[in-house]
Amino acid sequence: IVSKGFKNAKEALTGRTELSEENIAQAVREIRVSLLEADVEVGVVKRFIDRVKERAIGEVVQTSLKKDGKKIKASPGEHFTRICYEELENLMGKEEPGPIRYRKPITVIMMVGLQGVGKTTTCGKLAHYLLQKKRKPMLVAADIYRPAAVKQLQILGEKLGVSVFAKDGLSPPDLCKLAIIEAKKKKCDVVILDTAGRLAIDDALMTELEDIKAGTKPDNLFLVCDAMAGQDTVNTAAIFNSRLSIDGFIMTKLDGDARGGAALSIREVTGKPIKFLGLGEDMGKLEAFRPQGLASRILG
Amino acid sequence: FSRATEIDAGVLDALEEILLTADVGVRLSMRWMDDLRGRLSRGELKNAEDVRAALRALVLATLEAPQSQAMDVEHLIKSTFTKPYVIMFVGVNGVGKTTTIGKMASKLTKAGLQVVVGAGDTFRAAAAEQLAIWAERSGSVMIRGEEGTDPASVIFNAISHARTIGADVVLADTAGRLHTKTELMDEIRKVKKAAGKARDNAPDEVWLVVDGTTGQNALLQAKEFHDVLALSGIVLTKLDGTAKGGVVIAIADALNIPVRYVGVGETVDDLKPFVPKAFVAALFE
Ligand SMILES: Nc1nc2c(ncn2[C@@H]2O[C@H](COP(=O)(O)OP(=O)(O)OP(=O)(O)O)[C@@H](O)[C@H]2O)c(=O)[nH]1
Ligand SMILES: Nc1nc2c(ncn2[C@@H]2O[C@H](COP(=O)(O)OP(=O)(O)OP(=O)(O)O)[C@@H](O)[C@H]2O)c(=O)[nH]1
Ligand SMILES: [Mg+2]
Ligand SMILES: [Mg+2]
Repeated sequence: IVSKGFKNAKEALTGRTELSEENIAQAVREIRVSLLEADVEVGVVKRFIDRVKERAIGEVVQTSLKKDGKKIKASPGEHFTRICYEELENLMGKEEPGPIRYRKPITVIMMVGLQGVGKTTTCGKLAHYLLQKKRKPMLVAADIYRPAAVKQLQILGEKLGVSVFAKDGLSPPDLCKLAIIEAKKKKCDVVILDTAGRLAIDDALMTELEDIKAGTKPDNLFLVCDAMAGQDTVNTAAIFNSRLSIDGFIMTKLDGDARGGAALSIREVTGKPIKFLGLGEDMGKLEAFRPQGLASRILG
Repeated sequence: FSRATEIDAGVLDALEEILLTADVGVRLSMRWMDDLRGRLSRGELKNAEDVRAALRALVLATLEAPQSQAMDVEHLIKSTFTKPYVIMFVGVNGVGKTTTIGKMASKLTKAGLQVVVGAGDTFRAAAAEQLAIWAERSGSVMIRGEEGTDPASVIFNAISHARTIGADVVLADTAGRLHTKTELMDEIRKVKKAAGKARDNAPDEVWLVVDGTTGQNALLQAKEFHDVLALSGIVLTKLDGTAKGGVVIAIADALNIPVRYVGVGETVDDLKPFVPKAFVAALFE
């Protein structure tokens, strides 16, 4: 899994007997390029590199203090690589002991995010996941704007055998409140709210999300993000988080070759956990987040 | 004298940050910074203003180079001898292909042209229903197939129908697909071939739709789709958000493919021709 960036970093340290300021600087330059190519945000990269440098140089000082000639067991290249992986895994956070917070009598999951990231598809996948956990989910078609959005969710619901709540003429906040009443009548124990894609800078639509949240009190407010998102995603995630206080985020389209650096950036900047990973268009393609796989993909 | 070099470093760092945060990409940014650094040290650039102007010129030249091949699509359609003019829309999932076709259909209908849209996404839930709403909004004819039909035959039928009724343009929608999926790239190659069977030398254009919020993966998307289909243009969507869409600069530099249109919203009029000067101004503001 060691990509070119990492190979170059290790090469900068081959044949060295210990980590020094100069050869660390070269290795760090390679890692910086690799992380930026992976779409990790500029500020996040800078802070990451500073921490890695500090640890790597700190360990040079440590080993040189050993007067009995005992050196570090691993080669400097391997040692540096291990520092990078550890710092990255710390940044990613632990696996979520959830990933869904359940509540009686009904659990509410609210899905938000920019346009086209995969919210509607992921709603279907979550319903599938919940069915396998022996729950009775209901899908709620609260995107009343996008052409055929309601139909899209209805088709997914039909394929899964899950009921879909849809109603013309209601605002999304009212529709969602009514859906929960309906879900209780049908003895559903989880409600999944699909909302329309929107820009973080669209005040009216962000207010609509705040109204949906206020009326449904979701236990799980998930920001859905596209794995191929670039530098700006950190800014939009920060706004979604500050206005809605998200519980976590879901990364979609990881079945391609997008490195997914946005995941790292969003995690660092919001402090919120990654809950699920989307790995394809079919309903089974959803996995609860585990840090190891994503770390090596981002570092390359 | 060392004070001047201190100022230079600060200016260059700030400019590099603008490029990086705009998704221009680290390799191209570093190449340009090296170029500017060299010109500064040789005295060809004297101060911060010179450096800024030089970078803007580099970016503008990169974006304008492929533009000379591109012409106004309305003009191309109206002056073509081989009707209908066929434009195929491709790209990864969720970038805005279907919505862009809706906007384009409306623009061309308002310009007095007869438009047929082909519902080439036979896979995703409610894809045809979504396009049907846009066809209705734009006053264009939609040709679709049954769900799960082979998309190549839908596009073949759309072009054949357009020939029969003497329509001016066919806008072919296709399903979103990740460029890493071999069987899906084989499928899109077949769709292009089918267009050529329906009318000699169709399609006239293949446009890659790129989401303005995408990072470096867009360059990989462009390379792969270009290899398989020979792209004639890019549509950059969602520029009404805060992302700068700088990855199209890297695409222009690496592949010489021009951006034709920019999507700036979700309603029918939110499609504008790409203007390099305006794009560069927005990048540096
Ligand atoms: N390859 C892949 N495609 C995905 C994944 N998740 C969603 N998609 C596709 O991405 C496209 C957009 O998905 P939607 O679910 O419509 O996205 P959305 O966020 O609901 O879009 P809006 O409602 O318009 O904001 C569709 O083509 C989906 O099939 C994934 O994990 N992998
Ligand atoms: N803000 C904004 N949203 C856009 C723009 N273009 C498209 N969208 C939105 O992006 C979402 C996805 O658009 P689609 O047209 O379904 O994208 P697609 O590429 O056809 O998606 P798939 O067919 O599923 O791959 C929808 O919510 C659109 O309204 C744009 O220029 N600006
Ligand atoms: Mg949706
Ligand atoms: Mg589409």
